[in-house]
Amino acid sequence: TPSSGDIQLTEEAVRRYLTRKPMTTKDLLKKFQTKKTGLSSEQTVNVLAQILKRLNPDRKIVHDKMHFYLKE
Amino acid sequence: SSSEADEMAAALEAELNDFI
Repeated sequence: TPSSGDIQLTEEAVRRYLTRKPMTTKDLLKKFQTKKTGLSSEQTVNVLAQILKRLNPDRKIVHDKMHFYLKE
Repeated sequence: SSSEADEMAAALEAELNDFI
């Protein structure tokens, strides 16, 4: 097993985080750091963008920042 | 580094811009 594969950037993982609480893009990127997933920065950005487009989360502004969230 | 995180967040937001 790859040492860098302890966290996986999947739609299900993103869904779980966004159902729990609203998050910014930066919050999400912190959850899926490249050193934890083994993906490159570019892959992380691309995959996360695809997942967010599919999930189509609701958005709200908290402390002047766009946050994404999903209702259960 | 935090600047790399900032760059990634900016790239991600740019990717999502059309969509948002």
